[in-house]
Amino acid sequence: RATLESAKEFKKVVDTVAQILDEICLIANEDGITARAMDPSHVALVSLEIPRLSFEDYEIEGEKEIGIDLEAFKKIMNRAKSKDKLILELDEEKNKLNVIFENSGRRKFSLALLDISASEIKMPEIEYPAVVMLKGDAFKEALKDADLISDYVILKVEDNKFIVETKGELNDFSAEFDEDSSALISIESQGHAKSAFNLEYLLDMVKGIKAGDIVKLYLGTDMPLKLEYSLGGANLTFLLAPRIE
Amino acid sequence: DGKQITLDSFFKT
Repeated sequence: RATLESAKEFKKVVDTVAQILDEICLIANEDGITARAMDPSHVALVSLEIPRLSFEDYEIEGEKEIGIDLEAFKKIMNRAKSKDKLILELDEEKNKLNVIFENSGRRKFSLALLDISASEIKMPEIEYPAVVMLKGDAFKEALKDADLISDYVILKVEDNKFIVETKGELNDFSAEFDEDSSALISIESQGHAKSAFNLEYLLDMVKGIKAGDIVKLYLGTDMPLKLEYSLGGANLTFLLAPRIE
Repeated sequence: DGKQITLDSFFKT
């Protein structure tokens, strides 16, 4: 049984993960809740971690695997109201996850569990030549700009600048973040990094980002992008395979 | 704009 203070914040986590995955197996143990899975095409990986400290209340015996249909969970979470607390309660007897919104009253959905097991995927140990921290909404806006021009985007680090660029048949777009840019928090690089990515996936991954959030990007040349940010007490990590010439 | 590859090859290394 786990209680989160803001159902509405957690809704954004579920919304974002559901953009990429159809189902997920949550592992709940005394450290908190984690989950990791690749999308069916193996282009993207999502890793979710909600430390025990993020919960207002957390009770567990042993370790539980909770298979969830994300489309159904998302629909339920969309019913969260701004002052609702969220209680997630595993009913092993009925094989359901109770999703409870608590405010002046108590509204309870019982979500049927899926018979899926947790993936054994570990994050690959990739050494990245460049790490960029920047304001999440600035990154998201640059991706939305690029989306007007093409269906892919190139993310580059060169000369202590982070560049988002794309070329369409007729029109081009680029956004540069250098040390003078208030959106750029830090940039560490050993040489250049340049990789191309599908924009639809990237836009799905940044869906939950709002003003004030900070994203951390790990980049290389023709390497997967690693993207990290925190949302509603959850740490989200994404990997996205590049497009290669 | 290139060809989309998968993550699989990065897990093998």
